[in-house]
Amino acid sequence: ERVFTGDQVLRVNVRSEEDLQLLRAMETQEEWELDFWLHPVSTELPVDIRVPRSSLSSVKEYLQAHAIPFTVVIENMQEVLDEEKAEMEMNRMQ
Amino acid sequence: ERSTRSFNFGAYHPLETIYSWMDTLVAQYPQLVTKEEIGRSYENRPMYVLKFSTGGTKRPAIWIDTGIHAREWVSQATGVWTANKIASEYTTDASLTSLLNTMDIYMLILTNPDGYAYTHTNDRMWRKTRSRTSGSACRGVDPNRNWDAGFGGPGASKSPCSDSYHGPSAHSEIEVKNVVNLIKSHGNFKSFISVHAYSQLLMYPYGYSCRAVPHQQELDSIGRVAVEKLAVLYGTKYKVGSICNIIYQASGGSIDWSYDVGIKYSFAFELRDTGRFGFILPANQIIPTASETWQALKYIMGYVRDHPY
Repeated sequence: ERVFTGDQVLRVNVRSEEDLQLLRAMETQEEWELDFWLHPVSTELPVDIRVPRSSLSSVKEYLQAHAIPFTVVIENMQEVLDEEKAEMEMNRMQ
Repeated sequence: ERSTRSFNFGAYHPLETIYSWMDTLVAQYPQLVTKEEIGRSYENRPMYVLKFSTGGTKRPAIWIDTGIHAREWVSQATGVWTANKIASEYTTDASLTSLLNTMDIYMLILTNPDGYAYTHTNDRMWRKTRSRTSGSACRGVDPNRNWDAGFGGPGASKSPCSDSYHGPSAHSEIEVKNVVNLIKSHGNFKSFISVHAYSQLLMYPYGYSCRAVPHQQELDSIGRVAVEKLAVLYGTKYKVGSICNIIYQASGGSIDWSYDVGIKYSFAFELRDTGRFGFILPANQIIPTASETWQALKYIMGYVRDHPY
């Protein structure tokens, strides 16, 4: 089973067209293996990106270098998935 | 005695549990609900449609599918809750009763069974089908880029490793083909509603082009009233618009196909995450999500009932 230990989900509230372009440029960085949960589409909608642990520092450097503010909405993906699985298991037992 | 009363609608369930729950629903409401196998998935799992009908043959019908993208678990869970709601509130809810006295409702809860099973066993973040593509080590096609509607156009990838891979040809995915065959052989669907997650959007065609559909004004006004009804319960705010204008150009989508084959009232929902969980929405939000969505679904279905065409 695939694990996501240390992966984080970053949320970017897009402020401008320039931000959008910079975020779209990230979609082409295949080596970062980013999983865009919400794609950069407009300044009306946030952008959510699941970032593998191995790419975290480069991605955060990129965002900070371009002064794009972001928040970490999921600190450690695997922890949240473990909770979800434990809850399902408990329900199944019930 | 098998009963749906003990089923926990506020929890996520594996495919097998949902399939056996379907049998209890049919057993509990035999006059209203039937389970029909519309074909098999790539990995040979049955695809079951729940048909809600009070009689007649090929009555005007409403199609609702959930779970076309495997990881969007609140979508499948909302489908389960909604199916139970329809069955349990027929004869008590006046609007629903009048609808079912003249129309049928078809619900496909696990539209991507292989992908859904895979999210439970191997990769919770899986989105696509599990088909193999010759010449590539990567698997799966985005089943919402595989419909014969602007197929292969912008907003879909030709790379088998991409999460939005459109597949080798339109309707190449057996899961999509099974739905297409049912819709075409039935021939009397009046509404096609596809439920995704997340980002609180209610969308109508087109995705493959940003030009307005002929019925754009009517679909937009239906959508606006529907999301008002939805917001009454918990204040969840939705945006309304065409796929292309509200998110991005996306070719090969299901509601574009349904609209182009003449099913005017075609909509796509992107359910909530109003917080910070994205695809991993906590199970305690399933029932609130399904309950608020039901307000919008009821309005849309009532409008379809009152506007025959």
